[in-house]
Amino acid sequence: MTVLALTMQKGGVGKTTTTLGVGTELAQAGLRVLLIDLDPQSNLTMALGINPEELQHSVYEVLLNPTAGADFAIVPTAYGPDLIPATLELAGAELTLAGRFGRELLLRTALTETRYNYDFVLIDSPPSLGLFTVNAMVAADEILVPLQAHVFARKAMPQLESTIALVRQSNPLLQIGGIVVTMVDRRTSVNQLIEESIRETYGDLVYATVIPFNVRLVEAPAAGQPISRYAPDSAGARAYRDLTQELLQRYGIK
Amino acid sequence: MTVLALTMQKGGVGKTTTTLGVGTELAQAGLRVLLIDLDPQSNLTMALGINPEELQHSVYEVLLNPTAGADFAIVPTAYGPDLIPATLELAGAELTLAGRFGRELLLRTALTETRYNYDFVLIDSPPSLGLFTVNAMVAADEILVPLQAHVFARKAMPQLESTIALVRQSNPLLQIGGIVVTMVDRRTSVNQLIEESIRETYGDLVYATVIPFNVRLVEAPAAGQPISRYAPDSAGARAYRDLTQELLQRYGIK
Ligand SMILES: Nc1ncnc2c1ncn2[C@@H]1O[C@H](COP(=O)(O)OP(=O)(O)OP(=O)(O)O)[C@@H](O)[C@H]1O
Ligand SMILES: Nc1ncnc2c1ncn2[C@@H]1O[C@H](COP(=O)(O)OP(=O)(O)OP(=O)(O)O)[C@@H](O)[C@H]1O
Ligand SMILES: [Mg+2]
Ligand SMILES: [Mg+2]
Repeated sequence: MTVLALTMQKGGVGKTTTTLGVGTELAQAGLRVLLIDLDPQSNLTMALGINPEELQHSVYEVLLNPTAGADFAIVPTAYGPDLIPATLELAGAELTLAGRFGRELLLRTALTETRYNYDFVLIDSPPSLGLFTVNAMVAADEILVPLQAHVFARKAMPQLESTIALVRQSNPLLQIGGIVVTMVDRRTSVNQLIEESIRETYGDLVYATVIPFNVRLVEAPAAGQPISRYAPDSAGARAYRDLTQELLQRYGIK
Repeated sequence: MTVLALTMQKGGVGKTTTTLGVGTELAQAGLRVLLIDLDPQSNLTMALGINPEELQHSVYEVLLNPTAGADFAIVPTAYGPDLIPATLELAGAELTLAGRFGRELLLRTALTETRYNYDFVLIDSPPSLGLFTVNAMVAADEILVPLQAHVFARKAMPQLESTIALVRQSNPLLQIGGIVVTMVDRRTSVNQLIEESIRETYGDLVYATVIPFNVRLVEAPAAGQPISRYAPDSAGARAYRDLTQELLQRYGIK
């Protein structure tokens, strides 16, 4: 069983879209998958067609009382994975939880039992290196980094790596498991140049599969459906299928 | 003199690009402009061709000791506006500053004198509603919201509005001064639909000028130049010129 944290503090690089794309493809492949929405924006929850305002429980309560475990907050989705959703309550929680003892360990503690019910757990992080992202990193086995082929995202890697180094105090084996280049428009030469720079620096960590800019991926969240259901023949859906196949090979599955 | 906070918790919507685009156009129009980089990613600082690692002072020190004012941390840029830059130190500061008395008022206090040396102060916020963004909102007269015409960004507006309502406890006159629709690709029907929805809900608050998706705006940060210098004849540069003209009309200047 593997816990992956989708983290990159640069905003809008495809963290949520990749958590959803890979998560649903893993479930379609027959694996037991849990997705966790750790972003107060609740984008992952919305993208699965779930209205955060109608939920009984959420990840906020899981963090608030980690020794009670996480099972009570799990909801099934219509697309295969289970979900621990986020609601608005999460928005003010970072400062509230900041004063707690062991504040970086809350999520990992809550997942102690829950994680063994799944083959994969994917955690969608907010665009920051604050308490929620650190909780995701402490709970994770590896980090999957979605990286837009833009300058600001490329320049964000060193800061991400130094945060990972700090988190190793609580999670010694944590490392970057893979980097996925996202939103690539083949017509844009700057995308090519930046993709090359990423491959040069990070070598085999970078997945061969690249996620193209595909308008269906902009539309799918409006329908509350993952790309594999909204537009299964689209370039976006194909790319996430290919990426998931590659990921399964890396983790020695199938 | 007007202080504008560029805030939107959804990541990657064009906050930094708009702070820079409008800031440099205001300076070109002969106005005295101060930009403040309040994002630990230091993207605004980098986009102005400044290396955060070479700086003596930064916004972190301004927040740490607000009664010393902000002038000491101001650096000139090659493009007109002055800048209070961000450095890596800012990354850990949110949790450190969270315990301070009056933690939401730090930036406003620091700008008490400094603000009167400028016609416009623009503050670039990180993609969150945490302490830095709240500091920007408390210090601001109005909020300028860059809004990508995507579902997740559109759905982020209510949460932003409720945060503004909370901040009014410290800044009673705070309101949204304007909304700018960004990264619009005329070929993408979902962009049109979402832009229409934004205009329907927010009416005159939404600027007539729309910022198109323009690859020059992806390239410019790599050159460390604002769009008005990197590609003055591009659609991106034209759009920020038009937007700034519209903004000046709203504020009754020229
Ligand atoms: N490959 C793609 N092609 C086109 N649009 C995409 C693609 N991937 C994501 N998007 C769209 O771009 C926007 C940003 O993606 P997403 O929200 O997944 O990024 P994020 O990193 O989770 O953002 P945040 O930092 O705010 O959490 C979304 O509106 C999404 O629909
Ligand atoms: N109109 C545009 N056309 C094309 N690319 C754009 C446009 N505006 C911004 N960009 C690019 O898109 C990315 C996101 O923009 P930017 O970094 O300004 O957003 P942001 O809201 O400041 O992001 P963050 O939430 O991480 O602070 C950047 O790489 C930028 O170069
Ligand atoms: Mg997201
Ligand atoms: Mg920014």
